Amino acid sequence: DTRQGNILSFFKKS
Amino acid sequence: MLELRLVQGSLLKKVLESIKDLVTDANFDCSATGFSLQAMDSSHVALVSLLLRSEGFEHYRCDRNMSMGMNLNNMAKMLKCAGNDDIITIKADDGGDTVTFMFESPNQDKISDFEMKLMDIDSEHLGIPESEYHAIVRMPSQEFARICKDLSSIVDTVVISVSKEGVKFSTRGDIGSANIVCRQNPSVDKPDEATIIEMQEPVSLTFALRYMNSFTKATPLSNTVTISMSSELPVVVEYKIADMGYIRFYLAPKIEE
Repeated sequence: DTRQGNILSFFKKS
Repeated sequence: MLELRLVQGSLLKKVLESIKDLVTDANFDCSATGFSLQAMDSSHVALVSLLLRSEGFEHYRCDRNMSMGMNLNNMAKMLKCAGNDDIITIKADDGGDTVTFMFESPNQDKISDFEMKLMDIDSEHLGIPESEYHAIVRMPSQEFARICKDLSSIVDTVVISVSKEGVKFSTRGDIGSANIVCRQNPSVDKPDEATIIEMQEPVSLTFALRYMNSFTKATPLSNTVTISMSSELPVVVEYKIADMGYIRFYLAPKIEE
């Protein structure tokens, strides 16, 4: 099974 | 005071058509570097990053850095009123709450002004780290669009795998499975038709086709598309914008559980 990843878990707020 | 004159106004029309369904509201940032935008879709699965460099404009005046919040659907509606050969000028006053789009026909016999209300948008600017990608594929943008469209009519996810053999798009669903392999095909005569793979190590990631399909709305901006992948990172789907900059779409992969 897969779940959709989230951009915020890869790129941090600058 | 901000005044940006873009002779090839169709580029801006195409940019808006390519992002208006992915992102509802966004801040356009204007600085000495250029006219740019960074925004996520509402579910934070995809991010779009646009840059139109100042050198690409015939006239570029931006007295101080400005951030203008716009509803992209409304902006697209206004830009649709510009002819494909029109020159588009974007104007705004410092601290104002509107932006004006001026369209000039090529022989100057028709001049239109459209004024649009700006919005206050709380946006989160994200730092995108410089990365060495495991695999970079450059291929004809129309070919990529065709593959995404074909596969999305069958299933909703795609596995993109890059190996020495080529780039493989695979799907598996209730009705069956599909595999499309594009082999490396360096074409000296027609570089836009080539498929070129730079690979440090094989990589394979799973993505939602719905987003990939949305990205391919940028196809009219460029004959080629570049897909950059690493096993630990969102994929980058990049369309270069003739001598001016780029539009990059980042998509978080599906994660095995």
